[in-house]
Amino acid sequence: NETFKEKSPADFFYENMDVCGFDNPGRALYTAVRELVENSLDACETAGYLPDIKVKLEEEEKNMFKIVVEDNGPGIPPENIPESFGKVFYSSKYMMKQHRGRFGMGGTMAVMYGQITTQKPVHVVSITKDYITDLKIKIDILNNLPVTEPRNLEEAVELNNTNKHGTIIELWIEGNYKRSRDKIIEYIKQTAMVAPYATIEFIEPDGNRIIYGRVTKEVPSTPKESKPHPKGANFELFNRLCRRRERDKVINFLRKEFQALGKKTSLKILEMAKVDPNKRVKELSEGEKRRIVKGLRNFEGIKPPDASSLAPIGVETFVMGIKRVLEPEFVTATQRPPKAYEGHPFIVEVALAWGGKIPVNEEIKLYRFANRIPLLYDEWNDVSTRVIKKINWKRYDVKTNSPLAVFVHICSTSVPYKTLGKEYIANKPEIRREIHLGILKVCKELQNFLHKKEAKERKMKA
Amino acid sequence: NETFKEKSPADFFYENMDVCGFDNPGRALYTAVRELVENSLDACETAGYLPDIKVKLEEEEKNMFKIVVEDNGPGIPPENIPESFGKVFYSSKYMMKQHRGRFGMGGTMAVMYGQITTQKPVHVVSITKDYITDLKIKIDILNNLPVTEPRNLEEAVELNNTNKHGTIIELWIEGNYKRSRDKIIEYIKQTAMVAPYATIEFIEPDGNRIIYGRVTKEVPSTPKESKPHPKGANFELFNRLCRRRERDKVINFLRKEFQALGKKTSLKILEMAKVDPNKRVKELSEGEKRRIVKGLRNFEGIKPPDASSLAPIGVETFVMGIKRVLEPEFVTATQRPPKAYEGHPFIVEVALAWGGKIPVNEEIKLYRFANRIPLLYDEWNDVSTRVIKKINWKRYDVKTNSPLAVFVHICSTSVPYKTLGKEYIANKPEIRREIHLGILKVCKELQNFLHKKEAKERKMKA
Ligand SMILES: Nc1ncnc2c1ncn2[C@@H]1O[C@H](COP(=O)(O)OP(=O)(O)OP(=O)(O)O)[C@@H](O)[C@H]1O
Ligand SMILES: Nc1ncnc2c1ncn2[C@@H]1O[C@H](COP(=O)(O)OP(=O)(O)OP(=O)(O)O)[C@@H](O)[C@H]1O
Ligand SMILES: [Mg+2]
Ligand SMILES: [Mg+2]
Repeated sequence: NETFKEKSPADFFYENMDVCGFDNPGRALYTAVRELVENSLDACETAGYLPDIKVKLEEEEKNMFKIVVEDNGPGIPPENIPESFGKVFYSSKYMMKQHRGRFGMGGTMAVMYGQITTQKPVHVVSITKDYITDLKIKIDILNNLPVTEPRNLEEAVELNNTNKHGTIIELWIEGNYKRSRDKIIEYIKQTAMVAPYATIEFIEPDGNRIIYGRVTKEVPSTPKESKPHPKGANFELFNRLCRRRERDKVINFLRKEFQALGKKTSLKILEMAKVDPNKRVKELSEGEKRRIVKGLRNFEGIKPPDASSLAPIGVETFVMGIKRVLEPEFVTATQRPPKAYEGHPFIVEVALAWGGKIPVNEEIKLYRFANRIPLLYDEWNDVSTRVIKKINWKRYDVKTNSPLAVFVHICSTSVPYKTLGKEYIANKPEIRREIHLGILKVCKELQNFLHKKEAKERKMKA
Repeated sequence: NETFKEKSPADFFYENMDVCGFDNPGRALYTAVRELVENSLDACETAGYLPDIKVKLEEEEKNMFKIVVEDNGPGIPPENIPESFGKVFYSSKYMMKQHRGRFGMGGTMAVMYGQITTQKPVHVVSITKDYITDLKIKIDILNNLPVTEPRNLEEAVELNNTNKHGTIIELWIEGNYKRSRDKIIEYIKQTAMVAPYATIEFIEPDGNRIIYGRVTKEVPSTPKESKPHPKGANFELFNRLCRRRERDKVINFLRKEFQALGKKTSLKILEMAKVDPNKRVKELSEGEKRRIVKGLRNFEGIKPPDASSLAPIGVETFVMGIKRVLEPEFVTATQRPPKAYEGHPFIVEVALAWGGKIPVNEEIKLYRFANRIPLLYDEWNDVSTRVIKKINWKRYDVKTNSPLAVFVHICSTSVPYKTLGKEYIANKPEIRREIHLGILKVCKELQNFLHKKEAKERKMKA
């Protein structure tokens, strides 16, 4: 009597586009631009190139837009292109390393929204070192599979005899530029703020050009893939790792599969779990596994995760980016040491800018970033907002109507987004603590600046 | 060089449990209870039974809980049990009808969290009219498939020779009752508030029993599945419907596949789209389809969706539920007429209670419900909060520190949740408008009550 059904991931998100950031045509235009720009920046940074990104919006018909995003990245290998844009939960970023992308669905959802509102496929031209691919892609939503034009991928590929490389995406979607213009422009501006090594050009539908040229040639360091940290252990992770090293002795298994586990610590954990260190992994009983997992999670004194899987903005780069875009009178930034929440390494960077061209606000203006992505929506529930609200600004001699802006960047191998549209970040106590300590530091520096400034002004009046 | 991978839906959510409401052990306990209780209530209401729900929490070890949820619902057919709890995106509620459930993942995610934190399977005993099934289920996360114990489902099933029916779920998870106790108790209380026809019993880990016995025997009306409304038309929907009736004439196809389309309106839409009404669906060109979809979406004067797919609480039932739980001095409720957003029918119900046992609050206390689910988290970004914030309460003679509570219930075939944890609702203008109008009405009624009360008090003093 009940109609039990299963759904493909594409069909599921087709029915639930609000949870992916495609709420309405205005918001969809913003999200589509965001997802494509983040893919381009990820690609360039992973390859170590200084990004040149061009975004163009054209209103082809009333409320029907063509979005063009072009980058000088490494391109996409031909065989991976159809699924990269025509399959939900397909990604090259499913690993413990910092990228903007993480879900394996952003590009595909933009294609889906375009397809259901305009009937048009996405047009991808991607140039790698070896190949040039020119392909149109739609999604078979019921089956979560790409449908390409031409049908046969080989007809879309030729050898690359140039030394060019990069990707051009052309996407048609129903949109509302009036509604989303301010947010899109702000997104481009804030993206440039935390990526001063990138040149980003945005051409509006009326032809107006907004350019942020790079102000540094220093490419950000490329993060390395890291092993899981013991504090993130759970039974699923443990069982998967066990299957990879069944014949190893458990003492060697622990040290090879987890980071931050030296010989001494591993022996202690096994001793507390009452497990013989020389036992083979495949011979561990369920009870022994349970005690080991518990031990990994609860053992006090494991080193914090190493931060080589992270790529923070850096204090100097952060200051440079804020100066370029907001031209404040005073700006300071701080980087907290690497920490972890639930086994995931993270670094918090906090900056504060005052005066100059920063407008006077009744409320403290908060800029939020996660893995260098500007977060422009749903700030009220965000972990950073919770911290800002609890700061007693008067203690630092900050008046209520101040030309003040605060910037919080959280980078992690696993940013704890609460939504698939990457709108805001969960209230993790470890992260909240680091934001709080970062803000206290930049507040003190602001206080010193305001005192010096006030002393100077009194001197000049005297 | 790039490691392109695909993930199963189970594996994806295993890596992203924050987006499903499993942020930490305290929150996980709340979400698991919520998901199981909502499944039980859905099952009873769909079958037309007065729900008897029993929830029991036992702390078997420090921070390891056994959750038992028992209902007198229709049970689950044996062949559907493994996937109902062992497969993400599997549901009997994927249709245009109001239920609490909608995503096809709540029960499965609770099982997953339990499995990765305790290694234990869920234990399901389900009794339908014909069968009794007793089964333990785990999830093969990498493949999104159930793994049952016993392996062979038939060994778990016997004939039902009793006239009992219902389902018992036993689930073991890592939890933190100290952290989530207040929220769980509030959730049970608010569930009872909008389901006064249900008897709900909650037994805490220390043995304390909280019972809400039913105060009415009136079962809520069972919603009927409805056809899509033209305003929700997009190319994917249209193409799927076309495939079902390829040989029909397009004029008949429109009237059969969409609701609210009479012969006159359908002819007008086809005329504006320049399509011959007698043309067969499979002969429509891409251009013709495009113009028809546009016409369906934009045509002014299509009747609003019919509300038979909805089951609002009802003004009297809402008042009864609020009275029973909060014992106010004054309570009023109103039901807005059925409307639609993006083709999805919805009804807004607003209630307001004042005085009696309602505590004085500095801020207006807002209770939010969607399809009878109490929403207890992330209220700041919710559409209802936005409306409440803009109300000028002084206009209705409401003082700042008032014993006042406002209740908003939104029911729809497609509640526009922003999160898969069903935390808050998107800011849809059509819904916002109805909430606003509902609040204005109950505010005026409150104002009348306060005037009468004040007049009475002045008389008594004189
Ligand atoms: N401009 C590009 N250059 C190179 N590779 C790209 C580009 N755009 C997309 N890709 C590839 O396509 C894959 C899928 O992109 P998609 O945006 O759907 O997911 P993602 O970026 O991995 O994760 P998220 O959903 O969080 O954005 C990416 O992982 C990347 O490998
Ligand atoms: N107590 C129950 N009685 C009867 N059927 C049940 C019960 N619990 C679960 N089910 C069945 O199992 C299916 C899957 O449940 P699950 O919670 O995973 O998804 P859902 O309720 O359909 O959607 P959502 O994820 O929004 O809760 C349900 O659709 C329902 O058919
Ligand atoms: Mg992406
Ligand atoms: Mg459910």
